[in-house]
Amino acid sequence: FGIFGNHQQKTYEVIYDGANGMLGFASGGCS
Amino acid sequence: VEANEHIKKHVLTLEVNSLLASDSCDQSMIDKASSLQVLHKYGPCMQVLNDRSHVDFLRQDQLRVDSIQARLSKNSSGHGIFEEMATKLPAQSGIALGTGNYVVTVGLGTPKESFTLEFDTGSGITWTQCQPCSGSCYPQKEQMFDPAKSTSYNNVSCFSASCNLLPASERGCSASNSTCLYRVVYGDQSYSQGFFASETLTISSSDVVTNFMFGCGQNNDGLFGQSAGLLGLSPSSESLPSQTAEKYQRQFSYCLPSSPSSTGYLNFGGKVSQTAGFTPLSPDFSFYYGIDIVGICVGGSQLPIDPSIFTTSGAIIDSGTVITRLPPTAYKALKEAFDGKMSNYPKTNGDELLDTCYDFSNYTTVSFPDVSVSFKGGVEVDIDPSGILYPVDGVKMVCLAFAANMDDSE
Repeated sequence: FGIFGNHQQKTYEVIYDGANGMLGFASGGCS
Repeated sequence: VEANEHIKKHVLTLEVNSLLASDSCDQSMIDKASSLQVLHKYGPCMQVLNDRSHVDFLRQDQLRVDSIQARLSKNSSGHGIFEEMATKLPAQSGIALGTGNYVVTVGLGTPKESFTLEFDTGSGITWTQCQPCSGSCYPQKEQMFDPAKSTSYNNVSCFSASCNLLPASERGCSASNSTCLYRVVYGDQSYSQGFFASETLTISSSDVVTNFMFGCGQNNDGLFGQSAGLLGLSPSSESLPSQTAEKYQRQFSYCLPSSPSSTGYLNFGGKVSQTAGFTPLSPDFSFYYGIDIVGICVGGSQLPIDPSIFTTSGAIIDSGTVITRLPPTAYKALKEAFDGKMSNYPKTNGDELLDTCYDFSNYTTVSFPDVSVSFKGGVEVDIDPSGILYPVDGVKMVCLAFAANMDDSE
């Protein structure tokens, strides 16, 4: 199993939408 | 000229020293009243002494990945591999598994007291160390939670539906008074056990969760930094997102800062960016959030990786694993493409985990190709420059921050 780790998630807003079964990425999330 | 412009767009330049964490804490970035502030567990914002090296972090990361792989293998095969693997993993003093590297501070009890918890999308139960700590407890930053001082604390009965939120393997019942008990053991034998109880959880002044089921830990061991416990954000039924599904519709978001000396945030509910790209979550995993990687670009060029390499084993996203793990075939293509554009820099021996490393001692700035990962649904994530390289030993050993699994089917 591949794993997308936290080092590669940095500065993105990572959005868990469990109700709709979706995962989102938005750039510039921390600014 | 056009070709040169194209190439330029896919080259990143960094000051070498920016790869290293600052000694001072910069909390200026985040000021959201309804957000939890995210800090690195060992960064300067935690204001605790840290003598642990990146080599330790990477060893801990591999133990966590071994544990995840074993649990997923058990999930898919049903042959109990996790238990077998768990006993084989070395018990390493001072290293905790299953816990994340980032912490948030939440309120617990009435009146509310603050506790710093590691947040982890790969863990289910939320727990904190509890007085009277009838077994043993490790030292923590804040005073330990005392249920006797809270008017909203209640133990859960074994016969209530709440007790069944826990997986059968983590659930127990007190023979003397039928109180629901929990016991969670991580892959390195570190653990927390105690009472499964309900309490008021305060995320922010506008986000208060009553009757939140959590673990009141009476016996806890392992190195959890100086945090007070763990905030479980996995998809499983005992996690915070599952328990608050009516309130937040299983929606939460976070941003992890580019440096351990900066802050990020954790939000619950639908307060999310409108510009996000979305990929479907796989329903195949009950403990983890499954995603589908479909491709990787280096320096603007798509790597020649057969899509089946990614689909054979699948993938998850995890807030507690540091280094992204790829099928070996995909990793080989990535490292060869990346290394091919780094010929200007002296190579150096790698770490146990990271094998594509450079010595930047004689450079003030370095240039390297950008890396992007594509997910099902057309989402392309351009990895932040801070996420492409990892300083294992200062600037003497800076490595490509990706690693390979054992084989493509893992």
